Amino acid sequence: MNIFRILGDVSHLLAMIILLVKIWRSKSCAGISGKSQILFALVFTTRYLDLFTIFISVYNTVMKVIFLVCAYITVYMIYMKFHKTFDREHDSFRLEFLLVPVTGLSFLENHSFTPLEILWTFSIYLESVAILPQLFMISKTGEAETITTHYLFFLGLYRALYLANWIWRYHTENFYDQIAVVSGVVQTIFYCDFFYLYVTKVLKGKKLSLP
Amino acid sequence: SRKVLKHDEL
Repeated sequence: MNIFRILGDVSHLLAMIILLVKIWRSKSCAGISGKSQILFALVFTTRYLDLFTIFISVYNTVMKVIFLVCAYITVYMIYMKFHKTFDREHDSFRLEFLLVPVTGLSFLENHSFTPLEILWTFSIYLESVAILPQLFMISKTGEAETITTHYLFFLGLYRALYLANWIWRYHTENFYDQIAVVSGVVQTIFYCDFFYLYVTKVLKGKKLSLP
Repeated sequence: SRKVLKHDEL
């Protein structure tokens, strides 16, 4: 466990909490892509099946459970509790465009051809593209609430910190998981454009709106 | 024997 890994996990958790607090306080999930949140719930579900098969550490187990609970509460808020505020019209990304290639790729390129390992691989590939419906929604409406941009910032920061973690682990432990690293790089690239807008607009007190 | 993979990251 290194500092990048811890900070990455904290950013990830913070992102999920920011989103939940935003929805809870405003009693609204306007501007949030329910599809992205369903994908994240699917990501955690398929990745953390090893909760039942292997014990890594108390930290690992507790964090996995918290992530799963947060993801499902978020989906519940969007599709059940505050469904009237959900902007279904603009959440129009076609999920099959992500799910079909991701499923295919997880069967083709994995560490071992076993059900649990294929599901883990599926979750890694899916996570790298899960934010696209959200980014698509923002590009469609042309704007995002400031708190939504904070959520995206911490989600992107988590990915960037994981890259630093892998560089660290490569040098100190000779650890290198090609599937995770390649997907992580792809995922981080998706946030670059957003990071630019976040720094140039949101941090200067302006609302994020696209020209 | 089958390789058991341990993924220790979240």
